[in-house]
Amino acid sequence: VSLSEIHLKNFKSFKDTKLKIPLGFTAIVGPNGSGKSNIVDGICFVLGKTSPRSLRADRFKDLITYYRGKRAEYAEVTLFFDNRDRRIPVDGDRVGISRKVKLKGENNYYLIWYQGEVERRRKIRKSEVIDIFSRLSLGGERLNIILQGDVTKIVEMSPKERRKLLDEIS
Amino acid sequence: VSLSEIHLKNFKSFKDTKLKIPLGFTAIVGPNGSGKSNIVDGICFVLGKTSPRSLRADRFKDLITYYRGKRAEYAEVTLFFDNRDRRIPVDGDRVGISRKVKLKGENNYYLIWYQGEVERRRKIRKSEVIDIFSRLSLGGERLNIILQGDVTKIVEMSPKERRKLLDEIS
Amino acid sequence: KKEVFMEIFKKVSKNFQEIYRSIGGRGRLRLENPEDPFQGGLLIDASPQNKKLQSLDMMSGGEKSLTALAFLFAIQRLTPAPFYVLDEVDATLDAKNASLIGDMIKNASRDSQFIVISHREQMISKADTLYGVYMENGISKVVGIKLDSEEG
Amino acid sequence: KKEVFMEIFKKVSKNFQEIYRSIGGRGRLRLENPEDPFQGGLLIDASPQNKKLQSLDMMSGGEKSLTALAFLFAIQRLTPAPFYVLDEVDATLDAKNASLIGDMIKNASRDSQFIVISHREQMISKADTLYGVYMENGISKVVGIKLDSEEG
Ligand SMILES: Nc1ncnc2c1ncn2[C@@H]1O[C@H](COP(=O)(O)OP(=O)(O)OP(=O)(O)O)[C@@H](O)[C@H]1O
Ligand SMILES: Nc1ncnc2c1ncn2[C@@H]1O[C@H](COP(=O)(O)OP(=O)(O)OP(=O)(O)O)[C@@H](O)[C@H]1O
Ligand SMILES: [Mg+2]
Ligand SMILES: [Mg+2]
Repeated sequence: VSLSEIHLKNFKSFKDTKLKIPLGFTAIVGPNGSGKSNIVDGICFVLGKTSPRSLRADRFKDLITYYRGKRAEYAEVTLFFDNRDRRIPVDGDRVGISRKVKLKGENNYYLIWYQGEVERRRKIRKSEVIDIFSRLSLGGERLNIILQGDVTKIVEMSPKERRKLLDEIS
Repeated sequence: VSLSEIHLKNFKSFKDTKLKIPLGFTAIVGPNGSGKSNIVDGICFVLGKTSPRSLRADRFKDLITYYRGKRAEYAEVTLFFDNRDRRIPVDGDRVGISRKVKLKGENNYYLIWYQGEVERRRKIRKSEVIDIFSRLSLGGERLNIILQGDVTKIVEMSPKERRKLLDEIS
Repeated sequence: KKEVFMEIFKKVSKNFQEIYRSIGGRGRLRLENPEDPFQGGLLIDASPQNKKLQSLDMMSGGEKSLTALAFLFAIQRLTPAPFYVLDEVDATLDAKNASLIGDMIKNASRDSQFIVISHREQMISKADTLYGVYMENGISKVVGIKLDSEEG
Repeated sequence: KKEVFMEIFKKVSKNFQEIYRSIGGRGRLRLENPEDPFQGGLLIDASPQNKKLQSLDMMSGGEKSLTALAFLFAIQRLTPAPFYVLDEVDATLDAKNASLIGDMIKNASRDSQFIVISHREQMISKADTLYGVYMENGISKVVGIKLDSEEG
């Protein structure tokens, strides 16, 4: 399984952006404040981060794009995976996992797959999402996402917390 | 008054280094771990930092150079000032303020001045040092030293703490 | 006491607005309690690159560093300390902003000495004097790389 | 359970030693309680640039980042996750180490996708694909700067 695309809709400073992620080494550059770390927040959002603070927002509603004095209705981020190896237990080559938060407060996850050209989606529980990601060694306390300014946290965490990183792999 | 020289003797990774500081903009470069931030710790040490932790050491004795399995007897850092404008209340063009910590635990400050070519020094109390520096708007909670990784602290401190920075100037 | 404080506050605010404009945005300082400043704190409102005015929390890493440095220079312009030591304050800045802050330090270094540690070319190239630190068998040594003309 | 853990620990330790040697130093992982690993934690002993083995606290900013990244790659080599996201992990590195970490990411990107945000030339130049983010009237946009050959 590999990540193939990130869709950000009304998420922070992104109104409607699709980012193809090829295999290998992808670099993202840009001026200060242009929105690079917001992409990382989007990925963490789908992976199940529970607190808005960990997404650099006071409340979930702050994640929804604020533009020209108005906030959009909802924010949605989708991670599309190349699932040809079927490591995600869904019968489809292209599978998406998305999270949507509405201004009114709803906060749901969706599974997206394709039958031919037709996109299908169904709401799934957060526990199912966490389970799918943990089989892929994604999310949780794993080291696969290092936030800006956080790189030395691995060295600064307690020996017990560090050992737990190895427990996750066992 | 201006800073004219920094002397580091057995201070962290510096055995015996004299650094001339001219007027204007001085940059210090070098590989990771070569000792650049240790110079900053040396300056903070003389300016009166009370906790070893704020000098990136567990105890004061960790500030003393450890080399080939042996720790030196003492560490000493001296800041020399060009005092031609006599803003430091001492009759001398070149005045030094130094701090020395011994392996056995003594921790003293010294005032250094010159009569002709002869160097004179006398022990002074910490409160006298703090007083000299605060007349020069140095030390204390002022912003004139930004430690590595600390630049955003000004933005992250509480509004009250920020106001206190202006109190210091009044 | 209050008059002296308000005088300082007005001057630093004016400096902050000017400096913030030169880094491309709008910034201002506000008192929580203008009637009795000692009862409240000092607020920073800033909108980098002319975005809407936002809370400091929502800023990016680089925007926070810029805002912090603008505040530092606003105070330095009013009451310059003899010297400033800045240890890798440009670590989160993009190339343009690292160069901009380098220029600001160069300007400010007319009134105060600046000792700046940096790995960034945009900063180092603006210095009058350049020292290199290296380690040999666990001991740090310093060598002058570029010394100002008077140093010889 | 303990056997599985010890198997993993041995392999990650070996990786960590190898990786640390390639960044110029000696590093090793140790268990606080080897008899019953779940009662204790995991210690990192490391001496960058062949200085004496020192506690992590005494390291410089750059040395801490290098040690942390060596640990991350040691785990990635054993059980590569599908993708990794690294946001300015090279901010405190000097030019040589930024380039070294760029090479490591390039190597590791054979087994996992790496999405890396950086302002440093030594890192960016090693990427297969390069995206630029910019802001227009407060809204972020993305443009492809360098796309890998297959992308066309
Ligand atoms: N809900 C929102 N609506 C609109 N804009 C937002 C929202 N939330 C955050 N932003 C904007 O996103 C910007 C921060 O972006 P981000 O942190 O991604 O920058 P960056 O590219 O990582 O910069 P740096 O290089 O300094 O780290 C802020 O300036 C803020 O204005
Ligand atoms: N008492 C001591 N005796 C000998 N060496 C010491 C002592 N205390 C600290 N050191 C050494 O100083 C080094 C750290 O130096 P410093 O933090 O100044 O590096 P730096 O040049 O700022 O690096 P960076 O660019 O990564 O920030 C450590 O590697 C440590 O070995
Ligand atoms: Mg960022
Ligand atoms: Mg340093």
